[in-house]
Amino acid sequence: HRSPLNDFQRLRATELLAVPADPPPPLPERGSAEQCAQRCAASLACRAFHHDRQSQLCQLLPWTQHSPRVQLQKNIRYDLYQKKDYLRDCIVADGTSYRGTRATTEKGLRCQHWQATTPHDHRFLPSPRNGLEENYCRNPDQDKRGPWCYTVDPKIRHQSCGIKKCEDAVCMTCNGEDYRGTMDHTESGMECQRWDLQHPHKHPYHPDKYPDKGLDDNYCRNPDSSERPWCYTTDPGREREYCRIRVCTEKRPRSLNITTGCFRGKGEGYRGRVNVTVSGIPCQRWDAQTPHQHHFMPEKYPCKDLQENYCRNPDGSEAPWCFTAHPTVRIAFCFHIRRCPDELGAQECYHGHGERYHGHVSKTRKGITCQPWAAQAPHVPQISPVTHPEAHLEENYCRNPDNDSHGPWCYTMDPRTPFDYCAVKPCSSSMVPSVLENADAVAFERCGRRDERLQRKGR
Amino acid sequence: IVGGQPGNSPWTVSIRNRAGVHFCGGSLVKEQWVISTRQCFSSCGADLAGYKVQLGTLFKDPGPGDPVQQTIPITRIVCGPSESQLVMLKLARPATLNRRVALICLPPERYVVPAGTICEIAGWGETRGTADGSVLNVARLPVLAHGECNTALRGRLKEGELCTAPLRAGVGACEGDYGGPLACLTADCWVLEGVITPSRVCARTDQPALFIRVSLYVDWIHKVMKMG
Repeated sequence: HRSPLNDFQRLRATELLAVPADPPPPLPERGSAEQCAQRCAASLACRAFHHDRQSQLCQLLPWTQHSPRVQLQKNIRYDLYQKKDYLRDCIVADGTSYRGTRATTEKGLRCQHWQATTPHDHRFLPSPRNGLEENYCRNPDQDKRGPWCYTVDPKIRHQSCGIKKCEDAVCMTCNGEDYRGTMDHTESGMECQRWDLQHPHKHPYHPDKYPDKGLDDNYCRNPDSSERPWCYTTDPGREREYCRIRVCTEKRPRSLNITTGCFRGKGEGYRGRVNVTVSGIPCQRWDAQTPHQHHFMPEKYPCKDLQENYCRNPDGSEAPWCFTAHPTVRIAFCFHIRRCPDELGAQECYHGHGERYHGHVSKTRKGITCQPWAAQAPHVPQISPVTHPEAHLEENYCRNPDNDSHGPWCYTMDPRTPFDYCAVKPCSSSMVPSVLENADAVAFERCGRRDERLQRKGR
Repeated sequence: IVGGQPGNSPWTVSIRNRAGVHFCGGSLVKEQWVISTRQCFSSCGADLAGYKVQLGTLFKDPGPGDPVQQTIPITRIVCGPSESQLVMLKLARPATLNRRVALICLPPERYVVPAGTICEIAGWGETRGTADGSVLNVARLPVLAHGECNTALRGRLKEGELCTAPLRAGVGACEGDYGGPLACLTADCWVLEGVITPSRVCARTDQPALFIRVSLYVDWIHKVMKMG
């Protein structure tokens, strides 16, 4: 049930460019990514492949990003798959499969080329099958201490390279939600299922849906705030299992932006004392299992501050939340805690709607740089110095050429934010006339109508 | 909704997180645009990959065979003017309008809903045991004059807020309803006059309920839709 893609590491929208002097790779062939992986795995020369998702073509490559005279380049057409053995800087088991480029021993001695027989004569000469390449550390004799090499020091024949095991190479803090290492086996030794595949286990953690969770290839991760990193397994009889990852002793946990009177983002750093839901139900203590049973026990989540019955966000939910003391209401968000202000402090002010603001502020309230009014990118402006010559649309300064009632604004340099209001505030002496006016006769066209029979039927 | 009844509100949408769990409401103002409240979202630049809106169903968690349900990914969030606490969500594709999915009208700019106008709130939020929480509930609330509300709140009412009159029976929005509509019937059409915003207590008796006054931000809403 394992996918042949398990042996590969994927880089999305990436192409591997080799210098023209190299022999050209074979012509592309039709196939799914899994079929390409099968072909590449079966070929001794193949180390990576490009997969064109649209045309379902793959091109096998005899090099990886670590090969000389090769460079990575963004290309939305291709996904690049490279054999893990050539990319890892840690070892699995005794490291026999290690094909990395480490070329110094644990004591810092330079390795002798495998094809050389001086200063040390030996029998491990390179062949297409044994992976003995350049002077890279290898383990051709299944040495228990892992990859090694002959050294260039005539007095020291060989030495271990001291390459760490993958489970020890990258450590984790707290519950390992930020673990981004390359461990791809569970604690019982089962191989992990790739996050981008739905077999043998169907699951909701598709990498596209969780771009911030690092769901790369089939590496152990903790996208759901479990106790430790885990993965779905390639065994159909075992859905998921924890991985054994070393806990950091040297690294301090990433410091959260701690707040008490309000919360930022999703409120993972909220450490205030609100302990009641908006509907007035007290929160259940985190160390209690009644009325609701749960796995967020304070001792298992040392970095989440699950004190008393305070609203907290230990699992990356939308906002701080708690289990409630009401048996029929399991969880409630604490949206009644206000959000901390997240806008830039304004240095300048404007009168009225700011239609006569001619200042030099050129950043939005979120700190994004304004697009010059005369520019055509990243946004094609509908208002420009040409269309509004009287509006003083100079440089990228905030202006209000359309008399927007919410103040000066600008097009922004962020491709995802066409326009936004600026970091300027209304002057305190400025009086804007009351907006509350009497209702005029109004009419609507194609909205606000519903089938009232459904309403009656619903009731 | 506390004190409501199961009902039909074809412009009310359920906003679902990556796990598919409902967490806030919203209103469909254009085939590809939903209005909700800032409090429901982590930031104005939040990556909402995996977040979706669900439309066209009365059930909070409809079965896979629900024939009229539409689920559409959210592609972008745009935050409103700072004091508005509004957000607009752009959908990955236009919603299909039908008997169960409809657009709600936007009020004219700076329009003031006359006191006494009957409006509706709708949502899949907490009912506090007053109704079936697995279906969309709707409750009716009359609009309170701005001056009267300001007096009741000892002058703390902002122009960008809209009040409904206090009721003896506890009727109002609650957790899970935030971002949803206060829809008022004007000229035979339902108009999005207010947006439900988090408050400290649900459905407090004898106290006016506060909503974001949408008519103040209609120019911004049109500008966002125009600029795409």
